[in-house]
Amino acid sequence: MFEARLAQGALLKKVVEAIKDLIEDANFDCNNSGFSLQAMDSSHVSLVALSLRADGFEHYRCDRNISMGMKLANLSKILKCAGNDDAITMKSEDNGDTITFMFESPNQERLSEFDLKLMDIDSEHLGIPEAEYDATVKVPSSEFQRIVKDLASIGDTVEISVTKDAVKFSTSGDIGSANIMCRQNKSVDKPEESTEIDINEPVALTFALRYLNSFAKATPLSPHVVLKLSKDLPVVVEYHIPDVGRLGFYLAPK
Amino acid sequence: KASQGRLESFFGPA
Repeated sequence: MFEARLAQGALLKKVVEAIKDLIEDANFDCNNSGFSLQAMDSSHVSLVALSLRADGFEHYRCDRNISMGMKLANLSKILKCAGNDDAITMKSEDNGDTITFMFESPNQERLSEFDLKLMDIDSEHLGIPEAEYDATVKVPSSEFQRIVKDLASIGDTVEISVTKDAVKFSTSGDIGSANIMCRQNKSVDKPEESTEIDINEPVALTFALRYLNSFAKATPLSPHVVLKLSKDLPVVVEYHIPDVGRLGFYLAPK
Repeated sequence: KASQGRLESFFGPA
């Protein structure tokens, strides 16, 4: 049997809101080490990789490895019924055809249970090699969200170029062009506002803004986003979920 | 306009 209790149920709500427009359905894989998901969007241009560690849950039990197929829109409908301060417990029997979500309000006055039907989903997993990237950039997640939103009003694609002092986002379209530069700034007073660049090689790659805007829906999960770039490789856009795990997005370059 | 690659051209099956 699988049973996991997340005291901060809002985390799960935020994860699902961040990925539900990108992927339609996915298998959630559970084993001893945690709860994970890997899925590509329908055009196979981007990939979502979620991992929530077992020790990030208040209680975690998984007797056998299980894979639970869910339609994200349906999962989202159910999780929207959980309060933001609720604890969420997920339960499923081995070989069961449903997963139960139990929501508990902070004072335990309200307990609700929702069962979601599981489905069989054929999923292809990709092997993502551990790579050393040419450049790793850590920027405030709200800043990244604003940049990709603003640039999408001008163009369809963005060139991200990283040098040792700054990261530059550039686009152009019918009405004109734009570029936004963020300088390295290791703010000690306000660490949440810092921009940090770790570079082996200057790099410049172009990506579709539509996908980056979709990834930015994960902003509420983390104060920072980490971009990992290498020449001719998909970019990694990574949100670290404090004490629990990570939500990573991969996007093939143009 | 630059073409959009698919992820399979970068990563193999797991």
